[in-house]
Amino acid sequence: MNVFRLAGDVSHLVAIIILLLKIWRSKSCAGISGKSQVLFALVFTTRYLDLFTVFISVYNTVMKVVFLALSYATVYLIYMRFRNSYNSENDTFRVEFLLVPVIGLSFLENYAFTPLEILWTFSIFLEAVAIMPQLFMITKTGEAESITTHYLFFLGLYRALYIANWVWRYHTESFYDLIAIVSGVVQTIFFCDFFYLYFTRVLRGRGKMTLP
Amino acid sequence: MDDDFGKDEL
Repeated sequence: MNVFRLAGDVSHLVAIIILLLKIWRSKSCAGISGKSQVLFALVFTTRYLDLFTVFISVYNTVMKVVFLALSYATVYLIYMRFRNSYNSENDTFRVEFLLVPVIGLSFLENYAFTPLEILWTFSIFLEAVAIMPQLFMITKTGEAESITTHYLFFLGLYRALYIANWVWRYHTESFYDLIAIVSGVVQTIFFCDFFYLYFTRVLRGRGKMTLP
Repeated sequence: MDDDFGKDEL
């Protein structure tokens, strides 16, 4: 554990809580891609199966359970509790275009051809692209509420901090995990365009982020 | 992959 890793995990947690509280308080999930949230729940589910096989640390176990619980709570709020506010007509990204290549890649490129390892690899690859339905939705509607952009900012910050964590670990422990690093860099690149808009538009005090 | 090889990350 290093400061980048801890800050990354905290950013991830903050992002998820921001989204959950936004939906809960406004009683609306307008502008939120339910598809992205289902994909994230799937990411956590397939990655954290090792909760049943190995114990790493109290921190590790608690964070995994919290991420799982919060992601399922978010999906519940979007598709059950506040489904009337869900903009399904704008959430039209074809998820199968992500799932098919990701499933294929996780069978081809993994550390061991075992069910748990393949599912872990699947979760890493899927996380890299899971935000695409949300970004697609923003592109389609041309705008995002500022609170949604804060969510995306912390989610992107989490990925950027994990890269710093890997650089740190490579230098201090000679540790590197190529699958995670490549996927993590790809995932972070998806956020670059968003980061630019976030800093140039949202932080200038406008209520919404509108695309040109 | 060993359990001590990266699985401590979330």
